[in-house]
Amino acid sequence: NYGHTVKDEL
Amino acid sequence: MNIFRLIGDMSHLLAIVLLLLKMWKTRSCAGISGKSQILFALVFATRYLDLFTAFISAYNSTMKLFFISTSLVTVYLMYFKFRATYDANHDTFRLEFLVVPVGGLAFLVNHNFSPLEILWTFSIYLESVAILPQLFMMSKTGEAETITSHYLFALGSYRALYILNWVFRYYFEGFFDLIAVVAGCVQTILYCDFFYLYITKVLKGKKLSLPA
Repeated sequence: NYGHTVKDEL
Repeated sequence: MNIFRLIGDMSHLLAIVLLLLKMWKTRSCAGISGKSQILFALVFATRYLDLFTAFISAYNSTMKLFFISTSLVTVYLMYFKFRATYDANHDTFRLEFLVVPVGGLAFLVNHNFSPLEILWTFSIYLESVAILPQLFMMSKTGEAETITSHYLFALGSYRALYILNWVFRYYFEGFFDLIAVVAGCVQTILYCDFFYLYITKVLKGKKLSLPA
């Protein structure tokens, strides 16, 4: 997966 | 979301509130490392760039806004409003010794070679060493106010709780992020010495004094 993987942690 | 991460986030929030309370009530930032606070502001600024592009939840966005704003307020209070009480003579850790290696490592070791991902990785690595100027300052002054030790205990506990969160997520969600886990372990290990002093001294009502 390109780009920034969405992070669900703070 | 799980209980470990929720308590961890609340501990992080408590730490920031404790620090602001200490500065506001004592009208002083004595014993606090302004350099660590600058690093924390940088950590949040580089980690939460997706605040407006990726919506996770109201909780996630609110907490990001809170962390960014309070870290900026803290730096403002230290370097402007309560500048006269800032102990620059003992806050001498060279930030470039942290930011440059961490910046280089973020370029070399990351999940994706994209701007946002590299900045996120930089933020994760930087957070793991951001407390060093504060610990260094305490070792030079040889002591810390009790409220400051509570601040540090809450701050150190937050990432220790995140480690439990990662164990939980690994077994129940199959989630695993090596970069966050390794950096989180390094960050928590740096607090071990302080945790020992806090539990053996502060919790017994004594003042926190480090072997200078």
